[in-house]
Amino acid sequence: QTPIVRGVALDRNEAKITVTNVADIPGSIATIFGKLANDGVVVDMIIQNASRNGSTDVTFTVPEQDLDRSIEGLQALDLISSTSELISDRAICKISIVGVGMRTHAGVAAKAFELLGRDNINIQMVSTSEIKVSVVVHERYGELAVRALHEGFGLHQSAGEQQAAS
Amino acid sequence: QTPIVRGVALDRNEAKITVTNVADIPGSIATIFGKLANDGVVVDMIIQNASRNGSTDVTFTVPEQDLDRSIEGLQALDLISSTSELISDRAICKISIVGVGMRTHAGVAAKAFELLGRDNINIQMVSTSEIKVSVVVHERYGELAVRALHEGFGLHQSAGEQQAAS
Ligand SMILES: C[C@@H](O)[C@H](N)C(=O)O
Ligand SMILES: C[C@@H](O)[C@H](N)C(=O)O
Repeated sequence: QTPIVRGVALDRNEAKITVTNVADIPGSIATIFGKLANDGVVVDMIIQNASRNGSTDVTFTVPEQDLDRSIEGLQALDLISSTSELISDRAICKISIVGVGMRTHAGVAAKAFELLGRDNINIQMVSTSEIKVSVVVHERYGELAVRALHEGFGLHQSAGEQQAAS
Repeated sequence: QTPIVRGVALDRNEAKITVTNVADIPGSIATIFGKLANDGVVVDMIIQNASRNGSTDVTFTVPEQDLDRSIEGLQALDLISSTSELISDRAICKISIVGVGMRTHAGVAAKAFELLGRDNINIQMVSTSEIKVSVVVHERYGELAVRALHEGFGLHQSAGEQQAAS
């Protein structure tokens, strides 16, 4: 049976910003990312879960070197000063399990979560697609998480991956 | 300049389930998706934003035909009856903007949000990666959203895409 998990990537250079209480009306998220794009910020993940009470949080990740500029740019927006606050965190890392056909193999995400949970690694954020399961955890767990996933999925850590992990 | 947006995909056959107030401790999300995997449920997107008060919501999408089975499976879990509730919705669709190198082109996500917002389409959920910006909107907006994105990104709707949209 063809293994569907191809590799594990670790990105330590990420920081996250959560914009809290974004009004759940058309145009809100466009305002936020329009400003970031104008400011030339490189955005990686964007995560927004469904609103339950008229507003929701929007979280995105940027390279750590873009964190201050992202915050300053957003603070200039009316919506930020009046209704939302910015919660930022540099002490995170992103781990991605990369494969193919993972949608029909929901077990891959479940197994990844199980492997991390078993090592007592708390999962802060999750964003998945057919080819990638991405989680954000505290940066202290980066190496342990990669090890747990490699062992659990029977992968050998390549030189290339070890390089990316540093 | 090479266009980096390649196409727009519409999936009308999705339903979403939000598990509310999932304890932000290791193993919680593993329990949820372990059960779903055991029940043979096909999961597409998984979205979890950062917790702010010790718990957070976890949302995932499944084909509409798997919705009832997913709900029944999760209701069997202790965590669901005691602390969390399940909020499900069939009336959604998922729209994905597919391209390459979109991480360094955060403007693509910003532009997609702007195009949708301008047509008064409310964005319920967002999950992005380097190659895909996915949003969940009310199913009534499916066709309008695809049209707005095609026009805004200068794409021609292919026969293949029209097929996928039905
Ligand atoms: C919360 C935010 O995504 C809002 N629903 C919008 O469409 O912009
Ligand atoms: C909320 C949930 O993801 C929890 N943090 C876990 O690791 O399982």
